[in-house]
Order: sequence, then C-alpha cells, then structure tokens
Amino acid sequence: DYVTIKALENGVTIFGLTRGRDTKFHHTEKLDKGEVLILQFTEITSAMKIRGKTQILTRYGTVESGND
Amino acid sequence: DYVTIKALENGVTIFGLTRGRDTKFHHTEKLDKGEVLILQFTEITSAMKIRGKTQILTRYGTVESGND
Amino acid sequence: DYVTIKALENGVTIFGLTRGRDTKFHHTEKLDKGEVLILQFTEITSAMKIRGKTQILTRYGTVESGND
Amino acid sequence: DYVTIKALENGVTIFGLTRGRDTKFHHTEKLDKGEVLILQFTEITSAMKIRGKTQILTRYGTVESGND
Amino acid sequence: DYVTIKALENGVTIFGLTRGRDTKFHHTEKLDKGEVLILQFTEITSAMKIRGKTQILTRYGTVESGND
Amino acid sequence: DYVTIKALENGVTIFGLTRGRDTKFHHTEKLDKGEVLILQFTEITSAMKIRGKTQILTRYGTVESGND
Amino acid sequence: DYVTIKALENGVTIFGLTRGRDTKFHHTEKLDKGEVLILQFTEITSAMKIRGKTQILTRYGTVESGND
Amino acid sequence: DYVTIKALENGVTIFGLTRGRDTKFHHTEKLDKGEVLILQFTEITSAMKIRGKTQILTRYGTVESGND
Amino acid sequence: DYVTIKALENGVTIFGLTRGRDTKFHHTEKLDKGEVLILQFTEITSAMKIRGKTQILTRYGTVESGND
Amino acid sequence: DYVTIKALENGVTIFGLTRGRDTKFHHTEKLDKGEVLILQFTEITSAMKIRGKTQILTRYGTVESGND
Amino acid sequence: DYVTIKALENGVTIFGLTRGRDTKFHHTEKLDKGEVLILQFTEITSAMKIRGKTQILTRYGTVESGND
Ligand SMILES: N[C@@H](Cc1c[nH]c2ccccc12)C(=O)O
Ligand SMILES: N[C@@H](Cc1c[nH]c2ccccc12)C(=O)O
Ligand SMILES: N[C@@H](Cc1c[nH]c2ccccc12)C(=O)O
Ligand SMILES: N[C@@H](Cc1c[nH]c2ccccc12)C(=O)O
Ligand SMILES: N[C@@H](Cc1c[nH]c2ccccc12)C(=O)O
Ligand SMILES: N[C@@H](Cc1c[nH]c2ccccc12)C(=O)O
Ligand SMILES: N[C@@H](Cc1c[nH]c2ccccc12)C(=O)O
Ligand SMILES: N[C@@H](Cc1c[nH]c2ccccc12)C(=O)O
Ligand SMILES: N[C@@H](Cc1c[nH]c2ccccc12)C(=O)O
Ligand SMILES: N[C@@H](Cc1c[nH]c2ccccc12)C(=O)O
Ligand SMILES: N[C@@H](Cc1c[nH]c2ccccc12)C(=O)O
Repeated sequence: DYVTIKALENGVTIFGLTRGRDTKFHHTEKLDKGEVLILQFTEITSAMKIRGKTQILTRYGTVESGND
Repeated sequence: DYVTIKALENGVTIFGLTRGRDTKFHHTEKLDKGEVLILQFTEITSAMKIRGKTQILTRYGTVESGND
Repeated sequence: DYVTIKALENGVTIFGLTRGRDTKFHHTEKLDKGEVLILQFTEITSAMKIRGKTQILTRYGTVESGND
Repeated sequence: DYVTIKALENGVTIFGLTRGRDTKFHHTEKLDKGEVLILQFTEITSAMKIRGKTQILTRYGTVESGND
Repeated sequence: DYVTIKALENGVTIFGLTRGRDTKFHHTEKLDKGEVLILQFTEITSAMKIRGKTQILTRYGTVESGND
Repeated sequence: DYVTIKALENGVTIFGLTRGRDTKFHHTEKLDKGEVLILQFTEITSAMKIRGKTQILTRYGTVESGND
Repeated sequence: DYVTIKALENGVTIFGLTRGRDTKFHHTEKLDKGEVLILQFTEITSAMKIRGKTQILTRYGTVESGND
Repeated sequence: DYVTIKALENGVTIFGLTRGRDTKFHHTEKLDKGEVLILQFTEITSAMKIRGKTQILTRYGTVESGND
Repeated sequence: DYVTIKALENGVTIFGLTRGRDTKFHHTEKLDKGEVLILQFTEITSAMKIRGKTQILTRYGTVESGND
Repeated sequence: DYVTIKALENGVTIFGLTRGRDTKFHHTEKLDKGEVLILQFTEITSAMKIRGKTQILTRYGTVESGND
Repeated sequence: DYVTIKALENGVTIFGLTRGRDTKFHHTEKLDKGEVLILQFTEITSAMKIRGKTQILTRYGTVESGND
C-alpha cells in the first residue's frame, strides 16, 4: 500500500518511522511547494509523519495537513 | 492495514499498544496541530489509543476524537 | 480486521476476551470521553466487550453502545 | 469474520457453539442493556445463538432478535 | 461463510447435514420466536435445512421460510 | 459457494450430482412448502438438480423453478 | 464457478464437455420445463453446451437459449 | 474464467486455440441458432475465435459477432 | 486476464508479442469483418498489437482501433 | 496488470524500461495512427514511456499523451 | 501497483527512491510536455518523487503536481 503527498507550501517535511520494537525516524524527505512524493509502506517503514501544508491521498480518503 | 490521524489541536498523543499476551504502550507519538501521522498495524502493534482532538480516517469510516 | 471505538462519556470500559477453549478477560482498557481506541482481532483476542457510551465503527456498520 | 451484537434489554444471553462433530455450548456471555459484544468465528466457535432483544450487525445485513 | 437465522415463531427447527459421501442430520437446533442462530459452513456441515417460520440472511439475499 | 432453495409447494425434490468422471445422483432431499435448504458445492457435489416449484438464490441472481 | 440453467420447455439437453486435449461429451442431462440445473466447472468439465429453450444465469449476465 | 456464446444464426463456428509456443486450432464446435456454449480458458485453450452471428458475454462486457 | 477483439472491417491483424528479454511477434491472426477473437495473456504472450478497425473490450474500458 | 495504448497520430513511440537496479530501454515499439498496443508489466518491464499523441487506458483512469 | 504520470510542461523530473535501509535516488527520468511515464513499485523502488507540472493517476485518485 502507498500514500501520495503533494506539498502545498515550501519546507514540508515527511518522516519515515521504523518498523519493529523501536519507533525512530529512519529518513526525512523535504518537499517544496508543488512537489509530490509517493511512498509505500515497506519492511523498513510502518509509519509516516507529515509536517507542513500538504494534500494526502490515502486508501481511506484525502486529508490536508497543515495549520490553517 | 493502516489509519491516518490528523491533529486538530496541539498536544495530541497517540499510543501504540503491544501485540500478544501483554497489552502495554510500546510507543508514544506527540502531534501538534495540523501534523499528520499514518500508522500501520504491525507485528508489534495490534491496537492504538488516541488522546486529544484529531480526525481519524479508517477503513470503516472517519471519526473525530476529542472532547467537544 | 479491526474496530474503532470512540468514548462518548467518561469511564467507558473495553474488554479483550481470549481466543481458544477458555473465554476470559485478558485485558481491560478504560477510556475517557473523546478518547479513541482502535483494536485488532489477534491471536490472543477473538472477542471484545464494550461497556458505557461509545460509537463503534465496524466492517458491517456503525453502532452506539450505551444505555440511553 | 465477526458479528457485532448490541443488547437492547437486560439479561440478553449469547452462546458459543462448538466446532466439530459435537455441537454444544462452550461459553455463555450475559449482556445488559446497551452493552456490545463483538465476536469472531474461531477454531472453537462455528455457531452462535442469541436470546433476548438485541441488534445484530452481520456481513449480510442487520437483524434484531427478540420477541416483540 | 455463514448464514443468520431469526425464528419468527416458536418451534423452528434447524438441521445440520453432514459433509461427505453420506448426507445425514448431525445436529438439530430448536429455536423459539425471536431467537437468532448464526451458523457457519464447516468441515462437518455442508448443508442446512430449516423448518418453520424464519428470516434467513444469506450472502445472496434474504429469504423467509415458512408456510404462509 | 452455496445456493439457497425455498420450496414453494410440497413434494419438491433436490438432487445432488456426483463430482468426477461419473455424474450420478448421490443424494435426494425432499422439501415441503416453506422449507428451506442451503446447499454447498463440495468435494462430492459438483451439480444440483431441482424439481418442483422453488425460489433459488444464487450468486448470480434469483430464479424460480417450476412449471407455471 | 457455476451456472444456473432453468428449462423453459421440455426436452432441453445440457452437455458437459471434457477438459484436456480432447473435447468430447462426457455427460448429457435432460431437463423438463421448469426444472433447474446448477452446474460447476470442474476437473472433468471445462465447457457446456445447451440445446433447447432455457434461461441461463452466469457471472457475466443472464441469457436465454432457444430458437425464437 | 469463461465466456458464454449464444448462436444467433445457424452454422456458427467456435475455435479453441492452443496455449504455448504454437497457436493452432485444437477444437472446432458448431452451433445452430439458439444454442449456447459456455467455454473456460484452460491449460489447453488460451484463445478462442468466433465466426458467424453470436452474442458473447464476457467479464468486460457483451459483444455481438457477425457481419451486419 | 484476457481481451476481446471484434473486427469491424476485413483484413484486421492481431500480433502476439513474446514475453521475456526479446520482444518479437510469435503469432499473427487475421480477422474478417464480424469475427471475434478472445485472447489471454499467457506465459508466451505479454503484449498484443492490433492493426485495422476493431472494437476492443479490456478490463479498463472499451476502445476502437482504426484510422477514422 | 496491463495498459492499453491507442495511437492518435503516426510515429508514436512506446518504450519498455527494464526492471531491477538499472533502468534502461529494452524495447521500442512504433505505432501508426489507429494502431493499438496492449502491454503487460512483466519480469522484464517495470516501467513504460510514451511519446506522441495516444489514448492510454489504465486501471486508474484514461489519459491522453501528446502535446496539444 | 503502478502510477501514471503525464508531463504538463517540459523539464519534469521523476526520481525513483531505493527500497530498504537507505533512501537514495537510484534513477532519474526527464519528461517533456505530453510525455507519459507509467511506473511500478518494485523490489528496487518503494518511493517516487515528482518535480514539475504533471498529472498523476494513482489508485486513490488523481493529483496535479506543480507550482501554480
Ligand atoms: N515501530 C512501530 C511503529 C508503529 C506502527 N504503527 C504504530 C502505531 C502506534 C505507534 C507506533 C506504531 C511498529 O512497527 O509497530
Ligand atoms: N495484546 C492484545 C492487544 C489487543 C488487540 N485487540 C484488543 C482488543 C481488546 C483488548 C486488547 C486488545 C492483543 O494482541 O490481542
Ligand atoms: N474463546 C472463544 C471466544 C469467542 C469467540 N467468538 C465467540 C462467540 C461466542 C462465544 C465465545 C466466543 C473462541 O475463541 O472461540
Ligand atoms: N459442530 C457444528 C456446528 C454447526 C456449524 N454450522 C451448523 C449448521 C447446522 C447445525 C450445526 C452447525 C459444526 O462445526 O459443523
Ligand atoms: N454430503 C453432501 C451434502 C450436500 C452438500 N450439497 C449438496 C447438494 C445436494 C445434495 C447434497 C448436498 C456433500 O457434502 O456434498
Ligand atoms: N461429474 C461432473 C458433473 C458436472 C459438473 N458440471 C457439469 C456440467 C455438465 C455436465 C456435467 C457436469 C463433473 O464433476 O464435472
Ligand atoms: N478440452 C477443451 C475444452 C474447451 C474449453 N474451452 C474451450 C474453448 C474452445 C474450444 C474448446 C474448449 C479444454 O479443456 O481446453
Ligand atoms: N499460443 C498462444 C495463444 C495466444 C494467447 N494470447 C494471444 C495473443 C496474441 C496471439 C496469440 C495468443 C499463447 O498461449 O500465448
Ligand atoms: N518482452 C517484453 C514485452 C513487453 C511487455 N510489456 C512491455 C512494455 C513495453 C515494451 C515491451 C513490453 C516483456 O515481456 O516484458
Ligand atoms: N528499474 C526500475 C524501474 C522503475 C520502476 N518504477 C520506477 C519509479 C521511478 C524510477 C524508476 C522506476 C525498477 O525496477 O524499480
Ligand atoms: N527506503 C525506504 C523508502 C521509503 C518508503 N516509504 C517511505 C516513507 C517515508 C520515508 C521513506 C520511505 C523504505 O523502503 O522503506
């Protein structure tokens, strides 16, 4: 399964969290406005965290992150 | 399977509960307003608890946590 | 498969019942108003019991527990 | 697969029937009004019997048990 | 797979028929009005017979047994 | 997979035909008006024949047998 | 997978054709008006031929055989 | 998977084409008007050719062969 | 999976392209107007090319090949 | 899974890109107006590139390539 | 699973990110306006990044990347 994230502003940050006993950030990806990232859940990644204004397409619907 | 959680206020807390005989918190993730967390069920996590005001997208519908 | 339970009052109790020959409570989780619990069926848990006023999202529909 | 049962009166009784050559009651669960039980079919349980007034959500629709 | 049977009168009888070369009744369950039985197909049971007035929810629709 | 057959008159006959090289009747079940039979395809049964007036619920729709 | 065939006249004939290198008739079933036959594809049967006026329910729709 | 073919005129011809390196006709079936043939894809058959006026029900829709 | 191709003019050509490192034509099938070809993807065939005016039914919709 | 590509002008080019560590063109297919190509993802092909004006049917919708 | 990307301007860049512990760019593909790229998730690729104005068809909906 995967999610699609479109940055709606500059400086959006997306974190990949590790699968297993520990839950840590294993990767951080920066996005500028308009850039899109498409991310799978994997053997390494069982959770994701999104900071900044984005549009997120998931299997269960679309949601917008951000502060407004 | 996974759920998507968008914090609607600061100081939201999300707990991962352990799979197996014991049911304990193995991880706590804090979210500030607008941040989004996408979390799978895993070998380690068979339940999640959410405190604070959020919007939660699940396979069976969307629900809002929080006190109002 | 999992269910999503939102407490609509304080003091809601959710019990996990054991899978296998015996049917006993192996875990009790208390929820305060607005808190949400997302619970899978697992190797340990083949049934759940809910006491108090909640909204429950299941694969086959949404139902409200409670006395009113 | 599982079913969701909401008691609509006190003293509701739910029986688990054994899988295999014999069909006996292996567990009885009492529900008071408003309580909800979510029950899987399992290695032990291949049938369920419900006595008293309840709302039952199944994969193939919702039905109300009871005498009225 | 399973079916859900709600008795609409007293004295309803539900028979489980054996899987395999022979087709015999291996179990008979009596229902009184309002009682509900939820029955899986199993290693033992490959057919069911229903006598008396009931509402039956199956994967392919709902049907009422009985004489009227 | 299974089919649901409701007898709409007395003396309905349902035949199970054998799976494999030979196609013979291995079982005959008589139904009286209002009785319902729910029958799986099995290791033994790869075809069914229905004589008399019935309502039959299948995966691909409902059909009525009988002469009128 | 299976198909459901309802004879709409007397003397309907249904042929089972063999699976494998050879394509021959391995079984012929006669139906009188109103009779219904429910037939699976099997290890032996990979094709069926229908002569006479019938209604046929398949996964991809219903069709009527016959000359009118 | 299978397709259902109803002849809309006499002298319809249906060819089974071989699976594998070679693509040859391994079987030819003639249909007269109103006759219906239900054909699976198999270990032997990976393609079919239809000549003459027919109605063909496939998983992706219904189409009519023939010259008009 | 398979596609259904109906020739809408004479002289339609359908090519089967080989699976694997090389992509070559392994089979060419000619169709006259009204003829229908139903073709699976197979161990040998991982692509198809269609020249001439046809109607093509695929899992993702119907399209017409040809020059007009 | 496969995609269907219909050339809407002459000189359309479709490239197959290799699966694995390297991403190179392993095959180029030219299409003239009206020709249709149906292409699977395979052990060799994990990406495709399309140049020129075409209509492309995919599992997630139809899109037109080209410069206008 | 795969996504379809149509460039809506010249100079669009699509990055493939590596699966596993490390998240690096293993391939960069440039697209000019109108060109379309169809990309699977693979053993090598568990994430993709898109820069520039495109239309992206995913399983969960269509989104446009780019700055306007
Ligand atoms: N390391 C955790 C990450 C995680 C996934 N889902 C979660 C839900 C809550 C908290 C942590 C998590 C795990 O693999 O299970
Ligand atoms: N440790 C428990 C956690 C759990 C999952 N679902 C539950 C339902 C109720 C109570 C506890 C649980 C288990 O894996 O089964
Ligand atoms: N221990 C029982 C719990 C249970 C599941 N479904 C039930 C239905 C009825 C009664 C008990 C149950 C079992 O695993 O089977
Ligand atoms: N012991 C029976 C219980 C049962 C399941 N489905 C039934 C239908 C009818 C009668 C009994 C049953 C079995 O496992 O098969
Ligand atoms: N013993 C039979 C019971 C049965 C199932 N489906 C049937 C249909 C018709 C007659 C009998 C049956 C069997 O397992 O196959
Ligand atoms: N013995 C046959 C019964 C059968 C199933 N489907 C059929 C279709 C036509 C004729 C006979 C059959 C078989 O298992 O294949
Ligand atoms: N013996 C053939 C029967 C058959 C199935 N589908 C067909 C399509 C066309 C012609 C023959 C057939 C086979 O198993 O493949
Ligand atoms: N022998 C070929 C038959 C075939 C199937 N699909 C095709 C598409 C085009 C041409 C030939 C075919 C094969 O099994 O692959
Ligand atoms: N031989 C190629 C054929 C092919 C399938 N899909 C493609 C897409 C583009 C180019 C070639 C192809 C393969 O099996 O992969
Ligand atoms: N060789 C790459 C091709 C590829 C597939 N999907 C991609 C997405 C982006 C970049 C390259 C690709 C792979 O198999 O993974
Ligand atoms: N190397 C990472 C790439 C990745 C996939 N999904 C992600 C989500 C967030 C961050 C990185 C990723 C992995 O395979 O897991």
